[in-house]
Amino acid sequence: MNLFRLGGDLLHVFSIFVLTLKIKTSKNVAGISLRTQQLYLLVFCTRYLDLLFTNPFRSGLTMYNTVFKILFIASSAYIVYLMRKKYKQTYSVKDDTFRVEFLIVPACLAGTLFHYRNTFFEIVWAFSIYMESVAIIPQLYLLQKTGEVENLTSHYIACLGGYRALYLLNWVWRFFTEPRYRHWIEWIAGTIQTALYADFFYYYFLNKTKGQKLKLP
Amino acid sequence: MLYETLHDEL
Repeated sequence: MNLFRLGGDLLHVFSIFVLTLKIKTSKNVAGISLRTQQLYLLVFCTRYLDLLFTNPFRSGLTMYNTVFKILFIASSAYIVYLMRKKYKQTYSVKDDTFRVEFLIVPACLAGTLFHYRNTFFEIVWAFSIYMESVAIIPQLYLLQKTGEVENLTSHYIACLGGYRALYLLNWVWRFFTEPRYRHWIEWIAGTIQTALYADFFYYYFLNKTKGQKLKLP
Repeated sequence: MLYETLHDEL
């Protein structure tokens, strides 16, 4: 455990909190991609299959991981519920149209071909890493289509990008401090995932310095 | 090797 990772995890939780706050305060889910949220739910459910066989009391880190894993699955399931049931009428159904098959199928292929070990859990785990790296795309697509988003929605995406950036720093840190740290799958997928936010960040900061709502050209 | 040794992150 290092400060970059701890900061990344906390920022990840905070981003989900910001999103829930946006939905609860505005009582609408306009501008939020249900497709991205469902992909995240899929990512967490496939990534954290080990919850089924890991003893959470094994160590302090196991307990820490277990709490966060349950939190991520539960919170993303809750957001999907809010979007599909409670605030269904406000959902941007006409604009949230990115074809997720174009993301899921390649992630399945990549997981099947490139993994650490040839076991079911390892293949599913690798799939979840590849899936997460591109899961934000429907959200960015929706953002581009609508052109303007509410502040809290843009903060949510910014927090997610920040969490990714901290995880990259965490890997750099671990690379130099742990001699046997060679996690190439995380490196590749994580770099792609973080890079996807670059364009968004450019406009986010441009609009923040002007003190305006996020508007895309 | 334990599953957790390889996957100790979130």
